[in-house]
Amino acid sequence: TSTERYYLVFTEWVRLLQRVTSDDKIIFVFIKQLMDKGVLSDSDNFIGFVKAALELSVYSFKESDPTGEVFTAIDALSKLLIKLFILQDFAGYSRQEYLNTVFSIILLVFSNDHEEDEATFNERPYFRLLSNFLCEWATLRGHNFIKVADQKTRKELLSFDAEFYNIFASYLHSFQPFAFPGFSFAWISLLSHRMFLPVMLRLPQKAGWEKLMLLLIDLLKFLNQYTIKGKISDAVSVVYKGTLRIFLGISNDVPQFLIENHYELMNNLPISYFQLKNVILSAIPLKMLVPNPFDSDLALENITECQNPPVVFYDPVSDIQALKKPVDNYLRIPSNSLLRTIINGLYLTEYDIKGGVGFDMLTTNNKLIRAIVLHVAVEAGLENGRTSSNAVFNTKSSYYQLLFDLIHDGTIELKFQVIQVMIEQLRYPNIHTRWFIYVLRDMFVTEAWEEQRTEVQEIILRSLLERVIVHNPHTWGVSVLFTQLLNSDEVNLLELDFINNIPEIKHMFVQL
Amino acid sequence: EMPPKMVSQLESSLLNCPDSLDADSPYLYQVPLSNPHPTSIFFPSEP
Amino acid sequence: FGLKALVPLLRQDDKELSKPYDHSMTLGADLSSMIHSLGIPRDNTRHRVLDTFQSPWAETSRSEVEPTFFIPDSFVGISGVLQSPVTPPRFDSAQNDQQRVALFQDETLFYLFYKHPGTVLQELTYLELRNRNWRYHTTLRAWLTKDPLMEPEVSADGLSERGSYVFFDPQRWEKCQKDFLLFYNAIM
Repeated sequence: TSTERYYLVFTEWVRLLQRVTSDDKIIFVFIKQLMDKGVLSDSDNFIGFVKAALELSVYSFKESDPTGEVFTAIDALSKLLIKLFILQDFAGYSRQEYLNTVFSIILLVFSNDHEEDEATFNERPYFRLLSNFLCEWATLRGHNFIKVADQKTRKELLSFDAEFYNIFASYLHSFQPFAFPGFSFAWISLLSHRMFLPVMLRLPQKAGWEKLMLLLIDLLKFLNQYTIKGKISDAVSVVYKGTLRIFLGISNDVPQFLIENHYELMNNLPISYFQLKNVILSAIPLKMLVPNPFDSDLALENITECQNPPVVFYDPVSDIQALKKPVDNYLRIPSNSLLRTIINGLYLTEYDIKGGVGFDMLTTNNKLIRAIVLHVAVEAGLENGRTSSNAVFNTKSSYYQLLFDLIHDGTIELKFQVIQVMIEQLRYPNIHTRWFIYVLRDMFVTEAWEEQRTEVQEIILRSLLERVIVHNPHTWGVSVLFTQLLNSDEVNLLELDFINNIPEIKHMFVQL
Repeated sequence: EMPPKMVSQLESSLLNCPDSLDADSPYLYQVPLSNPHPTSIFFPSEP
Repeated sequence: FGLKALVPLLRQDDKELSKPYDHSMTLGADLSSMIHSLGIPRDNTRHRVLDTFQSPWAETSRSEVEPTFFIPDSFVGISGVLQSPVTPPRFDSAQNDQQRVALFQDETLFYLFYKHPGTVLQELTYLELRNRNWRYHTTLRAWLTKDPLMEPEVSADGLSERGSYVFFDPQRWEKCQKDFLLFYNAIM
């Protein structure tokens, strides 16, 4: 059969690579013969050949002595596919089509294997194949593809570089744990691969960020789905640990990625992951020196960085949708009817199941609330730059007013959600952190809440405390605000009933 | 909750989790520095 | 949504109360060992860790991985490397290559000995190290030589001696001096 013939040809290739180096002339002759003699002459043949070669390589892996060389065939296959990518003249079709075809074939063989027999499926050969692509491409692209002698090809490959990674990322998205649980751990290893993750983080013009966020969100969604109160499996626990480690690595190498994408990460982070939340929100720009947050004499208005608006990669405005007009109109001229419209738009039609600490479901739209709060912050930050601090650091400003009214007129749950999201903005020194410290401190002491005052105070303290009782890191902004409240002349925390009535809480605050 | 089939697939994935050796650069033929030669059994046999 | 909801997190001792929450995810854990395993240093010098990231889990990160590297063309095909008349260099003949091997430093010999098992070269480096009064310990699989400043004490039965020796540690890639009980039948 043609499949058997493909097996023979591929076996010859594997044998050849065990005898000569991959840049030997014989290799080029072999590849040329593959094309000239009809093995790879058209797309049907190409698909048939690659499919057969991959199936044989996976079979070879499964049959090999596990203590020996198990990846000989897989390594040879990845070498062949990359060679073909470089050597073809791409007259009738594009590099993009070639790569998409290759990945589609891999996905096809992989998914058949994954679905067919759980007992025999093994993720390792597929991991190795994809890892090899990353290694081969990394070698090829060194110093802007300088090793590619032909200038035209070199230029094409250079302009294709970002696309290579984005195509790879798109396919990785298809392989995600929800779709192929038997590949989960290999998938996480690929996402964080040393020749993928740091490259995606550093592509020019942040070209890899969107797809990278897609993959990180896939991971967070998976964790979110299976982080069930009282019964988290060992496997999910291990997924969590790996995720945490990856975020720590990103925070060290490219904190700017976490800073600019915090909004979408918060939208998808499981609600009870307090430490990971802190890890993400604690990211500080490289080279920024941060003043001691526990200094009770800290004057935020004198810190230069507290004038600067943080960059957001994804504009939250896109998520406000139907409420954008009412929100922007309210920010121009506050009115009760606009407020009514906004608040009504924040309630869900179905329960949102969440494994929260103290609650199991929500009735308000967490993402929409986050979008609005961040949008208000962005606008306030812009106005601060345009006009003056007085316009913005002002309880009469519409920015403050909107948040105050949402809390005042909303249910307890809405109060909680708005305050939680405001506290998420307490990050490294920047104008949003500074503004929300101002707003929250004022909201904590103001009498304007009337009979709702203790409720609001308790929710603020709860939201701060849950960020502070966890192990390090803690965000700078939370530490600053918490210190200010602990040292406040206006409200003595230890006189508050809701603290004194709970012994464990009282004990905690006495310690603090 | 995770369906039983998914549970076992996830556990199987954990068992087969690739390690750093799997992620290393592909091992392909390189011109050897020296030809094979029988050496003492006491010498290290792995590089 | 109030403070009471946090009590199960504060009362880890109460198994019943704290049961719904996985504390490793809520309160988290001390991250110092995880950060250390990533290679993130504690002092102020920062370096990239993702470029040499072995695996998301410390348990599967038991070997170093080759990072991206670039070999300029001028480094490839250099003639005369390791005194070899051919490029890339070869060691194929016990007779002809012995004199080339004699020109190498101790560390080069150790490197070649450990890196090329079961080859002509391993044999040649073995012979040359012996010429330089190094002896190979068959159980430790390490090379040692006498400390020139100390005279060893030979045992009554003549089968061993106790003295001070210089070992070459291939794991740490350094010479180190150690007092040692050396059995003559263990060295070659």
